[in-house]
Amino acid sequence: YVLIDGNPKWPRNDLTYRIINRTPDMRPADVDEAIKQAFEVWSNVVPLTFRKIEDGAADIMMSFQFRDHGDGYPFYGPHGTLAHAFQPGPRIGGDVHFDEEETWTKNSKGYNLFIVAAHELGHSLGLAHSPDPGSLMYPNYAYRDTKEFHLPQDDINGIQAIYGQSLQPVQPTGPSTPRTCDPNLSFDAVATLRGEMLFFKGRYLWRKHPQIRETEINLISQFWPTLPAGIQAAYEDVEKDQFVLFKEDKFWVFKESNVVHGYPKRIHQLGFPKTVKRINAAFSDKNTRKTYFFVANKYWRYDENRQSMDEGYPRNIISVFGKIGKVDAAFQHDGYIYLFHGRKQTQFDPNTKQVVRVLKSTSWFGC
Amino acid sequence: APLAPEVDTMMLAEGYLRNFYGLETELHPSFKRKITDSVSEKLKKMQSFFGLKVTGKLNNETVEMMKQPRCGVPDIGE
Repeated sequence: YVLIDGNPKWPRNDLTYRIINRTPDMRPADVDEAIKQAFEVWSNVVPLTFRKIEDGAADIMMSFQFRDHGDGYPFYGPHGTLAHAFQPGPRIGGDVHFDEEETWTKNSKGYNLFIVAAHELGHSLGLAHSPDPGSLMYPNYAYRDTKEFHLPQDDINGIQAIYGQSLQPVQPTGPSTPRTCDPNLSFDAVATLRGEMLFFKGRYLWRKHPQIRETEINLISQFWPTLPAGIQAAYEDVEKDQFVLFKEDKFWVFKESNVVHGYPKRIHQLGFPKTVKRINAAFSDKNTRKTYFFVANKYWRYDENRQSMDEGYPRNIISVFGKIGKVDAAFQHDGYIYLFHGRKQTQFDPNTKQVVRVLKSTSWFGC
Repeated sequence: APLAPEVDTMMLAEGYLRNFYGLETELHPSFKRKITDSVSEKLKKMQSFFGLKVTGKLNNETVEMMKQPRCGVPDIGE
């Protein structure tokens, strides 16, 4: 987290706010609810209270503004800058302005008002932008599931550095952004996509290009806003230029960032028996167009050309891939198959049917 | 390989750096060289903040980051 220069903060803990006007994009009650919840994000973790008033001057005035609105920071139409806020202080201090020309929603379409309002209120309370891509105070917009929103730990640490800990008996905690070179890092799913490697973990994914040294971490929702967090398996269908992702008994097919019409579907439509509740890992052999699905200690093989499961499956993983046991994630690269389990990955040669070597799961990141 | 940025990309970058990294508007043509250095320094700050490869040069990765919707509050204190 980063505090605003000079560490400005409110001198009182009981603050007022007022909603000056509302966007026509949403029902007024939904605007009020989104803003109320945005305040609660912060009041849940520090000893601040926010009371809504209908008239007069409030500490934090919230409004939807159009283009040049007299504060020296004009908006320039849809996208680009979505909103801004002023640091704690009198008059305009603490005020939040939303760009009226954006499409504001209470879901994943357009820009979610709750998420943007919660971010801006972080500024109103004294937080600057954080370089942690998982934090609420990261400057770029990324949709996240608002029904199960938990303020990330980076933001909790920041706001508590200004106002102290919550008065609740149990201190609230939030999700932390995983560290790229954490030796204990394991992955939910790994897949190739247009020459890059994608490593999934919770709400995050790492992008690694074989010819670029740096690894980039992003929120999954930045690329596929409609996907839930916690993807369990993924593979690339190179021939169709599609990307397939699995969570619990559902799977999604994406073409670039758009979900293909008709998805998500149930995994049983691929031919799995009803006893299979989720897929642990998957990879697709681009040469044979056979896709391998790992479920507990067994694996299935699916023929992408015939669009059906091959006969004679499931088989035991141990009978083909050696003593790997359960597989968390898998992908094919340069003719080898890499099978991930916990902190380790096994490099397997499908031609000699032998394990080549065992590596740390993070070996691709150059840690 | 990164492509050479087009002219409108350069304008986008200058606007972005002006808004969020305090890049000063060029007031006098003779300061051109200095301004270019300034762009490079601001780019480095921006690339460092977002965890991009710090080159001080405008590459595709940096431009893509600049095109993302975002908050209007600058990423730097000054």
